[in-house]
Amino acid sequence: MERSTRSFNFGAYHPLETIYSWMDTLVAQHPDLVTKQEIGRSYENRPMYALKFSTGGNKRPAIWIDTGIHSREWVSQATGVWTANKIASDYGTDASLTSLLNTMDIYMLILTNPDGYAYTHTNDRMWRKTRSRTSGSVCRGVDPNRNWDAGFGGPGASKNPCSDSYHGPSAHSEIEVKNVVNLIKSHGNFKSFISVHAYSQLLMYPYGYSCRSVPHQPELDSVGKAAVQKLTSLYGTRYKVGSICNIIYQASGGSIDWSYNLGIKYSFAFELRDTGRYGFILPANQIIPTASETWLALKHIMEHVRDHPY
Amino acid sequence: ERVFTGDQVIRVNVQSEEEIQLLRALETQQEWELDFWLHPVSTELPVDIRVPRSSLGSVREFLRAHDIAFTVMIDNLQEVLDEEKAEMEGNQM
Repeated sequence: MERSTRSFNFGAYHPLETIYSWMDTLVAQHPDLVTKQEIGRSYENRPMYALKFSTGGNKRPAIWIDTGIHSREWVSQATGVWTANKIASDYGTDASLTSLLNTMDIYMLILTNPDGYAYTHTNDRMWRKTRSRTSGSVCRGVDPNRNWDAGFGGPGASKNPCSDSYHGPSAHSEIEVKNVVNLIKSHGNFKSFISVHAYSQLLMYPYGYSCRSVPHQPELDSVGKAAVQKLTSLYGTRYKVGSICNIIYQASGGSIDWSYNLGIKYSFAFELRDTGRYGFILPANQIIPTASETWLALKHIMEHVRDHPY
Repeated sequence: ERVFTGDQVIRVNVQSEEEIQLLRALETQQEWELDFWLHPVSTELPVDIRVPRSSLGSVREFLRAHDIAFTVMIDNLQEVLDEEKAEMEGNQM
């Protein structure tokens, strides 16, 4: 009773331990749909938990959603928590989501950079990277979104360990990245890979490491534009849609470039809302509006994935 | 715990490619320890920079000298962080 009645405040920021404990509550409340899987440990040996939403089957076509790869982007993790609860709560009542989960699985990694996230709560709210040590340098951490094996070490990432966009000593050197790579590769049937960041109000698709168009660019662009239209319909929040390289800058070693090159066609990255006043320090009262509008876009993408098997 | 007392976050709505190049040059100024929250990429997107208190004078001087208009998005970052932490602790209670 205590667990099921515990009221969790989705409109607030929470430390890592609270989010992990809430995950157990969510699993306990939805035992036939949600499981918590430890996909590995972080550099500082924190568990990395993926929530799996599944109604059965074995290695069904799946959708990957990660939040919080850059630890200071707190509205991203908070949106992940709200979204996980939304999926669990709406299954069985939302016909479209129910039909999706009757044929596909959804995996959510809410704290993709647990060491960095813990560090933003205890030591440095502005920390973005992992907390790994680099031999020969006093500086710590690697930008986990420059560490993927996709144009690794190319333009748009730094070789300076003290830089916030340091790509690391080698591709997948960060155990947090390696854990995701291993899960995606061993599963082998992911059809969509969505990474949620903040802030800038952008919905992007590959490539970041190169400005040439991907083969599926027209489809990704039209899905992205339609998804953003749904998002904007809620509160009028305006997003731009395009490839990472064309819409912001060349950035090598990014996760959705890696997933796309692995064959996961529907690879997208969100940069959540920016009110123009707070940047990374988005007030907690904006969490639920941000998550609610993002959900409309996420749902549109997931429905497209469901309806366009490949 | 690291504090950001007196640090400001400034926003530049870049007007030209030249301003983008100037801001990119600013990114390379290691001694000012600037933290680019949004990088200079295009005139379509703003540039947000967290400026440590110790570098505020130099950065303002640089922007004025190049006639680059900016606004102050966060006047004292530590104040905002303190509010965020107080709210979180209140919620934990």
